[in-house]
Amino acid sequence: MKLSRLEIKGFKSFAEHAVINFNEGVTGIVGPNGCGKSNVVDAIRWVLGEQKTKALRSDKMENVIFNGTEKRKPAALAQVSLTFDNNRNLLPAEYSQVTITRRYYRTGDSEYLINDVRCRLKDIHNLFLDTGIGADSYAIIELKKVDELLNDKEGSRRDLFEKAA
Amino acid sequence: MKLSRLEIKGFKSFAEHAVINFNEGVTGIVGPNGCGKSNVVDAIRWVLGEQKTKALRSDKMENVIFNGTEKRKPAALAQVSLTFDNNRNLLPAEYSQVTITRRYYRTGDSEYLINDVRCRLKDIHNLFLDTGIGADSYAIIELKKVDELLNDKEGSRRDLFEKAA
Amino acid sequence: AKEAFMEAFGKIRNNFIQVFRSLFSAEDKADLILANPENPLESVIEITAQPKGKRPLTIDQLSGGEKTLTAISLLFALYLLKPAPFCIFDEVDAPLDDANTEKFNKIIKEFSGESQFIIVTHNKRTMASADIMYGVTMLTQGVSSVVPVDLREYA
Amino acid sequence: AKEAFMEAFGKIRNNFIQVFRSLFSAEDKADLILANPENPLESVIEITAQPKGKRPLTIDQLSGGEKTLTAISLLFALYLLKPAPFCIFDEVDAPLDDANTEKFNKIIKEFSGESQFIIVTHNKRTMASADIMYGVTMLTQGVSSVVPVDLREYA
Ligand SMILES: Nc1ncnc2c1ncn2[C@@H]1O[C@H](COP(=O)(O)OP(=O)(O)OP(=O)(O)O)[C@@H](O)[C@H]1O
Ligand SMILES: Nc1ncnc2c1ncn2[C@@H]1O[C@H](COP(=O)(O)OP(=O)(O)OP(=O)(O)O)[C@@H](O)[C@H]1O
Ligand SMILES: [Mg+2]
Ligand SMILES: [Mg+2]
Repeated sequence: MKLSRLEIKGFKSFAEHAVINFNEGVTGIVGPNGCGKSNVVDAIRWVLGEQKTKALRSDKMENVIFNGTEKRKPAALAQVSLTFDNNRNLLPAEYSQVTITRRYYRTGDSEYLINDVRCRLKDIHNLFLDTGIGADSYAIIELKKVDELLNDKEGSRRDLFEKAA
Repeated sequence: MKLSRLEIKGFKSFAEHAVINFNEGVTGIVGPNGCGKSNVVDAIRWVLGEQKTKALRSDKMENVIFNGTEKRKPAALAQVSLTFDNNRNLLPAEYSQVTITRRYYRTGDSEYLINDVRCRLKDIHNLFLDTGIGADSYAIIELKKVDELLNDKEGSRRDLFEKAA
Repeated sequence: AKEAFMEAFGKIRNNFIQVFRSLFSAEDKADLILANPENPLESVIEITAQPKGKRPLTIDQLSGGEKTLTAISLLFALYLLKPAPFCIFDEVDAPLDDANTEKFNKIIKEFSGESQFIIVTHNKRTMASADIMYGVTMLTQGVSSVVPVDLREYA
Repeated sequence: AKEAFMEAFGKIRNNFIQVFRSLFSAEDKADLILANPENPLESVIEITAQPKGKRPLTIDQLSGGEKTLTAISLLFALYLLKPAPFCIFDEVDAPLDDANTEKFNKIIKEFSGESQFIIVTHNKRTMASADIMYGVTMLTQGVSSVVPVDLREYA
């Protein structure tokens, strides 16, 4: 299961449609403070099914929708799509490429799609069962997580062991 | 009140006597991870009278004494001396130079000296009253303090305002 | 005591907005607000910051580097009210990008006529901005020692 | 379930010691210990680490950079048991000095044959070690956009 492409529109600071293509190996993401790098990481977490708004640095889910600037109106919805090459058949789908899409509307409605077919959030979670990725994976790490591991905050070490074991 | 010299021996990783001379302007402290830079900051906090072991990254005061390596025995005491030029007569002493010294013995005994004369910890605290420095000053800052300020942990913002006001 | 605090608070607030604008940009908005103005001696102190046209609802929505700069603005706002004879920063520049590191070093240089600044850092730009540098090292395993560093290699 | 956990724990522990030694040095000691071996499914998991001849009583006594490297060792220990198809690190290299940054990049390079690694960083050395780079920028105030970056300027 190889990441192929990430598309973001209306999610946090990504008011405009943005695309990142992933290759083999090491991809660096760089830029000045506040330009949106961690928002890219949040977008990946979110489309994989993260429900804890705190893990998305937000109080409520509505805060992930682009909330406007002095010169631009807020967006009506946030959308993120992540496409995988199913090259090791880790994903239980018959397709060679799998695209998951998540939308959240300011009205509070949510939509989830796998290869453009509507599904439930549960289906997205199930897609990644046992692959080591998904919400709160040991594969998505920031310094806050490093601190939690070192302080063993709320048994965070335990959690991670059980996910990997 | 200008910092003139810091002397450390037996405090944390400073098993050997170490001296830092301070000049005007900006002094950089550099070196690899784990070599002792933050220990220098801890030493300054400690000699100024810090009593909260947590602020010294220790469980108990005994942990600030050099605790030995595979090849070297632990020290029996920790000692730090900090010398000031009393150039603005901020310090209520008749001297032009003031040296404060703090010792802690593994037996649990403490000694405090001002210009080589034994005094109480209280006298050291009083020396810095209203100067903006001392334990938990807004003038000694690490990233942990930055986080506390941003999260306003336990009214840390309030505390700092009252110290400065 | 209440007036004394309110007067100090007013000055700190002005300093904060001024330093914030020098670390971010001149048109950026920021403020310090007493959550409970009737009870200033007990009130929580709120920080709002809106750099570069953004509209975060709270400072929690800012990025890592933006938050650090906002906290630094507050610390210097307090400092300007009552300058401490020396200030120590331990790796506070770690979350900052190159441009913001330069701004941080510049403001320290400005105040370094008034106070001594001791900066622990891994950042080469910050090192280049120091007047004098000490290297801490462990030549013997587990035992620290201090050596002066020749700055000409770094400037 | 208890045996399954104990078996996984044993492997993670061995991985941890191995990765720790490659990030620190070959003679350094580290361990993962079940605080309550009779009750492995509920027990707290303790970490001990003694790099370079030091004898810290707990990992809290280690320096900022040493703690980060120790946590990274644990994360890779888990990864080695069940390699995730991709790993994302957001500025995890910020507390590391040059030498440790190189080690961190080296171990990522080693595992990058197996998985994709996405590294958010401000660190020039880490950038030099990337195969491809994307720059995130805000050309319009408050609006992010992404551009590929030519790596030849950084290598
Ligand atoms: N819903 C939203 N709408 C618009 N902008 C948002 C929204 N949520 C967050 N932002 C903005 O996105 C910016 C943060 O971006 P991000 O955290 O990705 O920065 P970064 O590139 O990781 O920076 P750093 O290097 O400092 O960590 C903030 O300035 C914040 O105000
Ligand atoms: N009482 C003690 N006796 C001996 N060594 C100690 C003692 N207390 C702490 N140390 C050691 O000092 C080292 C930490 O030093 P310090 O925190 O100053 O590092 P640093 O230079 O700030 O590193 P970094 O760049 O990673 O922040 C640790 O390795 C720790 O084991
Ligand atoms: Mg970030
Ligand atoms: Mg340190």
